[in-house]
Amino acid sequence: GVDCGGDSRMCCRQEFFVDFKEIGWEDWIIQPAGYHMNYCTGLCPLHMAGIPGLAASFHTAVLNRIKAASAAAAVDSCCVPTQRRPLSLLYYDRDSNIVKTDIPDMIVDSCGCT
Amino acid sequence: AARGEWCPACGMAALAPGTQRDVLLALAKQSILAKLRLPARPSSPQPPARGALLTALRRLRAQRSDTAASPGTLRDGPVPQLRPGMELQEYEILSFAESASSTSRSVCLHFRFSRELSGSTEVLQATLYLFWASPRPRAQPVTIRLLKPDPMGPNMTVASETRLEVQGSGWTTLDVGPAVRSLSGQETPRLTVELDVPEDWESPFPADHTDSHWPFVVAQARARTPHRVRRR
Repeated sequence: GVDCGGDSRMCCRQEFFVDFKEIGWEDWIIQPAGYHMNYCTGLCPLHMAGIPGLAASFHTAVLNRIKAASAAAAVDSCCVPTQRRPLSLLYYDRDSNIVKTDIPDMIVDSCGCT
Repeated sequence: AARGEWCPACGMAALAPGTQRDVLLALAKQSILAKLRLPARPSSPQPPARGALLTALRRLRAQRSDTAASPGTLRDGPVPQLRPGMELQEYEILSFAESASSTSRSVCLHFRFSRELSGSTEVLQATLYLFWASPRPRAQPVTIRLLKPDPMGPNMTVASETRLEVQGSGWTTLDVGPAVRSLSGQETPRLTVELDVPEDWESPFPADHTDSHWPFVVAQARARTPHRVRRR
């Protein structure tokens, strides 16, 4: 996978960090301090298409929603997550219990063209 | 989108930067809450007051030492007095690795510690735990570098370097006490660890998402004793 940067407009992974303090969630999420909500962006010309690895996930749901919103049906190859890992959270639930949970496929590690 | 043009998934790039940020933040909130099956964020938790917690822990400890001294005796009534030296609060700090950047031969791990570490806490010892899923049975060299911020600039400098011979799969430990102690005074104490690993090795960040193998640091710490002033 390629990380975005410079002038290239090819498919890459854009890093995006959601700081829980910034959104006022630091009082109920104990760890981590934020969420690396990286996403995939960039062009996928035909010669870059064909990298497999797209499974059902939150990200595909987002992708499908955007696709549905698009007026055109015929599309080129798309820049999508090819490697993901879970987000581990330690937080207070509604009853102030401390809960540890892992949400699968929440962090995009690399991107590629479908 | 017509052939050769932007994929619809890249539509976000066309948004204004401020709007895009708002959309992503809203999406992050929505997805986390949905995955936790929460209709809304829980209201602010009411953790027990620090003082009450310390009192409870002291009572527990005092009760234990009392029971150990006179087995078979049940106590009811006032809490026994603490013995000298028992008033120091010792505890463990756990930090799991986060935001790793890696190449085929090098992995960078960050361990964040609470701000409490920088002021009121004295670190007695600290240990780094790394799990290796080695494909080979014979020993392989692994270089572990502890990095610290360079006071002269934005870069990191090497505080210490250790070379280990890792035998097959399993956990390895490394004493990082001096490095964790040196974080004292930093506004956001963070330990950075760089690993040089054999090329065909799996990163210590498990690819199969086995969280029980996640790298971590354990630090034994205790509250600093207040300075005493004696008048003569």
